[in-house]
Amino acid sequence: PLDQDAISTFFRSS
Amino acid sequence: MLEGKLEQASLFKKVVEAVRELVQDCNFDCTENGLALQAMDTSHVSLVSLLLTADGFSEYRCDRNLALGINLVSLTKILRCGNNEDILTLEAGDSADSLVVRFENTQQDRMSEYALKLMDIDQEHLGIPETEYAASITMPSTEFQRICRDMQSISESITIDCTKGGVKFTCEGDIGSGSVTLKPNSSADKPELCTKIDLSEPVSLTLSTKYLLNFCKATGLSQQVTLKLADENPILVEYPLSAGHLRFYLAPKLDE
Repeated sequence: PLDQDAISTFFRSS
Repeated sequence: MLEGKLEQASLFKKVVEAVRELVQDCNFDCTENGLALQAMDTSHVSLVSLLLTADGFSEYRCDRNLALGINLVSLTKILRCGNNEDILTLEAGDSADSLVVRFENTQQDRMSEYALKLMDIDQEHLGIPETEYAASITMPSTEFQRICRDMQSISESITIDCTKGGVKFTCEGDIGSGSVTLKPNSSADKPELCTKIDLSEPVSLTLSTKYLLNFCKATGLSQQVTLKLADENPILVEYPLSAGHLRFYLAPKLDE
């Protein structure tokens, strides 16, 4: 299965 | 304090119904501009972003910003106490420990009122950067739902390839494979059935079928859905509302 990154690696904490 | 009145409870019921499987506890951020919700799902691969703007309410008042910590399972239980056509009012004081939910039928001879206990939720808030999407596909939401449903039994992933000529959804699993290609089309008398593609460059993303199908719970909120894709970036699946939007972001699966 392909890897799936967490969404927070794309969107920074604000 | 917050006071928001919606002419039809169905909108709020549908919105909560659409996100409650992804998100359990979340803050509803109330400002003078409206109600907003941003939350990651429990496995942190997708993000829900809801906005109900103040002008979508028949009456709206919020004189101080409030974060209402709500358990969506509990909210669902309370929303089920009202009918779809009822007028719905949400009310919370500045330091309230509960959200008052009021239903009034259209004949205005039955009023009910429920209070939902609020929670303190320490929630991470993510900043969503301005993204230049390579492709934007607008299509009937029922078509998107059908593709996700059909492919769910074949594969855990769906690959979306978008070119100028069309958008192709592909899946590959143990039993075999499948694909659906949609070409741009337009119909002046039924714009809700159109498929429109805006493309700056061809793009391909592989995504989890389970999550895409989960986003399709919002199908009843809008006749059209927009998919926005950029290479190696989360897909944006957007259901426009009459005043606001319901957006889902899903991290792509990355090929090693």
